[in-house]
Amino acid sequence: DEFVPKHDEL
Amino acid sequence: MNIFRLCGDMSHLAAIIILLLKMWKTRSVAGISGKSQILFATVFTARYLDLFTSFISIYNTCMKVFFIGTVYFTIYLIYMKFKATYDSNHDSFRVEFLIVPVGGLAFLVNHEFAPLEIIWTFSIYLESVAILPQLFMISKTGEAETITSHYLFALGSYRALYLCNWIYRYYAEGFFDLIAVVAGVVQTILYCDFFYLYITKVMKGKKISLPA
Repeated sequence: DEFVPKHDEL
Repeated sequence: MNIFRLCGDMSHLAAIIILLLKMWKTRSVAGISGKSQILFATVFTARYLDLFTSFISIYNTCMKVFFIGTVYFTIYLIYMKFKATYDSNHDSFRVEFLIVPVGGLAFLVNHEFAPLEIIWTFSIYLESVAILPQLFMISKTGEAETITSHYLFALGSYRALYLCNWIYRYYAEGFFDLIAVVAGVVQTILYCDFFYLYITKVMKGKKISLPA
């Protein structure tokens, strides 16, 4: 499945 | 973490501190849009829901707590402590015209149709237009205090620096988040007009006064 970027930014 | 993102976060931090200093020192919220601050509070609340569920770093957690704390304190100053100086007549932007389309778009265009992801996407889209009530208020009053101009310059620079961060992360880590990038470009473009005024006027010691 599509890679869901882990939200590591503010 | 990279230098662009660090400078971006510091610029964002500076903007919030400049705003708080302006309010505290002048004991006035004149020229500040309470609606924009409410939108920013919505952005931070929606984006930082994972504050207690996913730990990224001490830095990340501290900054999130600071951003959420200060934006709600700013709203307290505007609508309670210095309410008498709040210019609600000029702060008349219809925020429902922002929230409804942005909310709909977050449902339609996102990375994953999951509650937290849709809420995160909503916060990204909302942040890109959250400054509109403030810019609208300045266009209505026809001028901005110099300290408010510095606040807006720092706030606009933060997302412009994030664009550099995303370019760097694309080449250095192969990281790419189309939604954040597109919203970041829109957000930065909205400041361009202001950046022009800031560089041509404020940098030369003049005040920003738009043709009313």
